[in-house]
Amino acid sequence: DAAEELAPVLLDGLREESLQFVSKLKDSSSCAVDVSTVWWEAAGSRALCVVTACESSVCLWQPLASDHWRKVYTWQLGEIPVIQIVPLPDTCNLVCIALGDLEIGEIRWLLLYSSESDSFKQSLVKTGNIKAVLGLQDRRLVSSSRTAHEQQVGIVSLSETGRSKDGQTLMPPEETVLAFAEVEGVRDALVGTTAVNSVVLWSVNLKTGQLLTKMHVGYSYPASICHRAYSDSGLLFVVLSHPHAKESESCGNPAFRVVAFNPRTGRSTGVMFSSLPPGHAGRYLEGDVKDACAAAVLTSGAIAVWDLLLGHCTALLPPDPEGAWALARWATTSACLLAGQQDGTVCLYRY
Amino acid sequence: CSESDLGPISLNWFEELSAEAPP
Repeated sequence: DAAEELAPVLLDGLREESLQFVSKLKDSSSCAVDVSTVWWEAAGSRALCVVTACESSVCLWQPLASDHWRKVYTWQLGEIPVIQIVPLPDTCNLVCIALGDLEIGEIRWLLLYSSESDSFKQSLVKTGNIKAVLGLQDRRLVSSSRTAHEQQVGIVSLSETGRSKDGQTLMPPEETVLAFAEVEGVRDALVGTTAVNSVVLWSVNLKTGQLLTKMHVGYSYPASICHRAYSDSGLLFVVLSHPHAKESESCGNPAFRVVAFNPRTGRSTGVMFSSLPPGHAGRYLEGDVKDACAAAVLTSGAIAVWDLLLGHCTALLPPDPEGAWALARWATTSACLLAGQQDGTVCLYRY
Repeated sequence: CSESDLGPISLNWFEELSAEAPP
């Protein structure tokens, strides 16, 4: 019955891809804060597990046969609420979370301490007024934080045993960095988007990360957030979301945009717009990008999915009768969408 | 995207910018 109720609505003429309901994970705890996936190895078997977070705890879910799931472990956190899960690519038995009130105040690792004793632990990575954080390849984490007088941007690494290793300082721009993305296809290149709508490019192969260039996105779409970056044919392509964009006649109501930058000149051009489905009222609230797939929760309570290369909306999950959608995340591949509701329910869809 | 819009394009932009940037 649940599958039938939550069947995605395909838009007219866009029937190449679709979302198929797979499973529902229901935790007894309240409001879902975030959801993610992590590779987890225990008792000699390695599986892609789901991690769900509410304000006071984080749960690890293990797949069973026939699309069923079992809650394996719950980390109870302290008084500071969980704000987000920070996915770490290519890691196993390690979850990173950000905690805070209005903004991130600390970052913690949650990990399996010993597979033999099946014991779990958590450790503090960083504290401060943290504005943005991203998990990088090779068990690294980049973050931006502000003190009263300056901004600090840095990378910390984690050893196999869960200890934080020496950090790396990145040259900060004047304005606050609000999001990061690794540049696919260019080792040691990292981009960030700032509070005044610039894209900052770093090289992180030295002890001090060089700030290579800063390029302006343009004033039409303020407060752009970078989700993904890749290099192709001498250009830097950045996927941006626009939580504060206004509707226009030419572009509709844009949720995501692919922009091509020439890093040598700083000039840019918009390549593709992914707008809200025609006739769909509301705005972009929050979303996630994996490969060429983007998903976003809209103010209407629906989740929309786009093919970023085509600029087409390919599927729309209407608000569930029991509650609006609150979270949309891709699993480690774009083949699976994790959709969270405000009451803590998480639904898995095959895409 | 054309060079007239974006200026001269270099396939080695990352190496070139890294060499030019202050350490």
